[in-house]
Formats: sequence, structure tokens, C-alpha cells
Amino acid sequence: DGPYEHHDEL
Amino acid sequence: MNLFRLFGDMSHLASILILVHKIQTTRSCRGISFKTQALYVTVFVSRYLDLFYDWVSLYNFFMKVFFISSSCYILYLMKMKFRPTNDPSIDTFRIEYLLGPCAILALIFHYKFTVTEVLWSFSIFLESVAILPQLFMLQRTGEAETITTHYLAALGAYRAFYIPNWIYRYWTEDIVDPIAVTSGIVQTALYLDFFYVYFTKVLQGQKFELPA
Repeated sequence: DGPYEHHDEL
Repeated sequence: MNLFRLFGDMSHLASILILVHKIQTTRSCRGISFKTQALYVTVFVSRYLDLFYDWVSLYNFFMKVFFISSSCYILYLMKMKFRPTNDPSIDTFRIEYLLGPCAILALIFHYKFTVTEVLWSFSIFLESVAILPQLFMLQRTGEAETITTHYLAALGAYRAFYIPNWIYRYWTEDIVDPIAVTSGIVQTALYLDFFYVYFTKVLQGQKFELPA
């Protein structure tokens, strides 16, 4: 998974 | 989570609380663009769909719920509770000029071609320009209540804080999110004019007035 598989920033 | 992002998020939170406070205490939404507020609801709803299938943290969860619910609440205040104080005749920015290009950009630039990822990109692009109807309204009327300018300053500071956050994350985690970074820089740049007047006038105790 790439770092932006999910978005942790708002 | 680093301090820059925390300051950014807190300043975003503060901006919303300032706006609600302004509307509640003055019992008026004069000077606030309904279109900008409606765009924020669109931004939050299309970005935070991952609430239903992805768990990041308790902090992340509550912030997302807060942003969606508070932005809807602001629309309610403007359209129902204090409706007579909302003047659509000065809120004339054509938002289709923002929605269309953002939709096209999202179809071109995204990390994965799925409904939620394209909506995520759309929300990032839309957020970067969502303040334009508000700034346009300010430009048209040439003045703003001081509390409204505090709202805008906090909102501008939010994305400004995200920029050092991205630099920090690049150094410490080797992470770069080109879509968020590009839009974030555009979004912050849109506030530069406003910040100039805010720092040179409002923070010196004068009224926010644009030169004629």
C-alpha cells in the first residue's frame, strides 16, 4: 500500500 | 501528527467556532457568503466518506464528524434561523465556474480511479477555491465586520499551517501528497491580499476596509 491508500490528514 | 498540523486543525476548528459565535451573538449572518458555506459542506461530505469504511484515529473521526455537522449547522442558521439577515443579492459569484473545473481536475488527477478517491480529489480542489465567493463578496462590499475578518484569518491560517506540515512530513516520513500540496498552496495564496489588509488594519485596531 502506498502512503495515501488512506488519507490521514483532514 | 506534528505541531504544524495540530495548529492548522485547531485554527480550522477555531474559525468555525468564531463564525457560529458571530452569527449567534449578532443574530445575523450579514457579510457571510452562503455559497462559500454551501461549498464547504460539499467539500466535507465528499472528502469524509471514508468515515464509513476507514478508521484512522479517534481524533480524526471526531474532527470529521465535527466539520460535517458544524458546516451543515451553519447552513441551517443562514437559511432558516437567521434567513432574513442573509442577502443573496450581494452573494453573486457563479459557483458553477468552480464546481465544473474541480470535477474535471478530479477526473484527471487522483490517486486511484475509484468513486471515493475521485471525490476525495474533487474535495481537495474545491476546498482550495471555496473561499472565492466570500472574498468576492468582501471585495464587492469593500468592508467587513471585525469578527468576520477573524473568522477568515483563522480559516486562512489553517491551510497556511499545513504547508510547514507537508515540508516536515517530507523530511521525517518521506511522504509527499502532490494533489494536497499543490491545492494547499493555491488555497493559501488566495488569502494573501486579505492577510495584508488584516495585518495592516484589523490587528492595528482599525476597521477592515478596502481602498476604494
